[in-house]
Amino acid sequence: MKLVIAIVQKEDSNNLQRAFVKSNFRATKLATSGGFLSQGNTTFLVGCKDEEVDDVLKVIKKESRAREEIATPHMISTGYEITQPLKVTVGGAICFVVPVDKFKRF
Amino acid sequence: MKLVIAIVQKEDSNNLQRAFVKSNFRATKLATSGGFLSQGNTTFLVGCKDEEVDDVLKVIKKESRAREEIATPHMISTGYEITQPLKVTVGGAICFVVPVDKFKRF
Amino acid sequence: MKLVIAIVQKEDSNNLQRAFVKSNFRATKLATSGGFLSQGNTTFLVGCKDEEVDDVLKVIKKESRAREEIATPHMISTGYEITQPLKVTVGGAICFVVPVDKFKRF
Ligand SMILES: Nc1ncnc2c1ncn2[C@@H]1O[C@@H]2COP(=O)(O)O[C@H]3[C@@H](O)[C@H](n4cnc5c(N)ncnc54)O[C@@H]3COP(=O)(O)O[C@H]2[C@H]1O
Ligand SMILES: Nc1ncnc2c1ncn2[C@@H]1O[C@@H]2COP(=O)(O)O[C@H]3[C@@H](O)[C@H](n4cnc5c(N)ncnc54)O[C@@H]3COP(=O)(O)O[C@H]2[C@H]1O
Ligand SMILES: Nc1ncnc2c1ncn2[C@@H]1O[C@@H]2COP(=O)(O)O[C@H]3[C@@H](O)[C@H](n4cnc5c(N)ncnc54)O[C@@H]3COP(=O)(O)O[C@H]2[C@H]1O
Repeated sequence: MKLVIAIVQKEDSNNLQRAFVKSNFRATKLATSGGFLSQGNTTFLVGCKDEEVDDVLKVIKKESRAREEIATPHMISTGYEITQPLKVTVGGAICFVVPVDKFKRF
Repeated sequence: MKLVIAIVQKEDSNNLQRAFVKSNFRATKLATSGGFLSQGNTTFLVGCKDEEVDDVLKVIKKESRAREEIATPHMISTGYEITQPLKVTVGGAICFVVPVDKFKRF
Repeated sequence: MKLVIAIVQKEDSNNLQRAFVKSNFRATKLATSGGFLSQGNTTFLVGCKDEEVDDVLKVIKKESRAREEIATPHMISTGYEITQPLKVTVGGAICFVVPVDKFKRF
């Protein structure tokens, strides 16, 4: 059993949720936000069998897109000094696959 | 040290939180939602010693119940085509026990 | 690759977010709440290289502070019977470093 923790852009989160259901992967959704742009994004938790990890990652790759954002000075409140609007490429998805020692359903 | 990640139904979350305090397990609560029914549920993070994992799981098992929900077509917005209301059994709790390489309190 | 999961008090969360950007650590923020005091707190997910973990922990340690709270009976709704207000020291940060089997960016 592994736990896939995937951070995606809000714009892709409904499509990704639909795609998980279609491929029969169970998932849980968390509303999160980015450390740099402070914009809202979505984090999915997907517990799956070891041999399903690559398929889960394929579904995520297919449904998420990188986008260019124009970040204005007030969006970057986190200590990054910018005076001009800055072009930032926000990736499609960031995925961490974490080992699971024990899995229980009650 | 292990981290127990437990997804439970909203209806059980206050009882489970109380039960963690009573058994002196420290916990953090996240408001989450299900991938299939899109209903709100609750995810707990419980960091505990290796030898406490089974006790933490016992507390979770005792406080969470499976329930039958009648899912209507609009609830299942995630690509699962249903025309008739569908009986869905939502489990009591889904638990992932994850290894912790390092634990620090500041 | 490791995933640092750090629970900090709300009061420290903006400073910590700024400090992550300044030291070029990428992070994702979750609004969470404590199991005991039920107050809002913040959980950060920081994926970093194995050799960066100690630096990430140093940044967290520097930006978070322990505080004394006076907990009144209604704050502790979770089964801890108190009749008098109770002095509670809420720590600066609770950090779990979790191993990552696979990391992917799409
Ligand atoms: N210090 C810095 N200097 C210059 N540019 C910076 C920067 N930090 C971030 N960026 C840029 O801003 C985009 C949005 O970052 P944000 O932190 O808001 O939103 C992030 C964050 O929520 C999450 N994330 C990315 N890497 C992470 C990691 N290692 N650990 C935890 N969360 C991560 O995924 C979202 C998208 O990240 P992505 O890398 O695709 O896209 C990033 C990146 O292109
Ligand atoms: N492997 C996993 N990884 C991450 N999170 C997981 C997970 N397995 C379950 N969860 C989480 O736990 C909630 C309850 O799942 P359960 O399997 O008991 O109860 C499920 C199950 O009985 C049913 N269900 C879920 N997906 C289905 C599908 N593709 N086809 C038919 N029934 C489905 O609907 C109920 C509610 O599902 P929902 O997604 O709204 O809510 C799920 C989801 O948030
Ligand atoms: N092992 C763990 N796993 C997951 N999350 C953890 C954790 N240890 C701590 N946390 C999280 O960190 C917050 C601060 O914990 P701390 O131990 O510094 O500060 C705690 C502690 O000093 C005290 N406390 C907690 N549980 C207690 C209990 N059963 N009896 C007496 N005091 C308690 O109340 C403060 C606030 O606790 P609260 O639960 O509201 O908020 C907690 C909780 O959200």
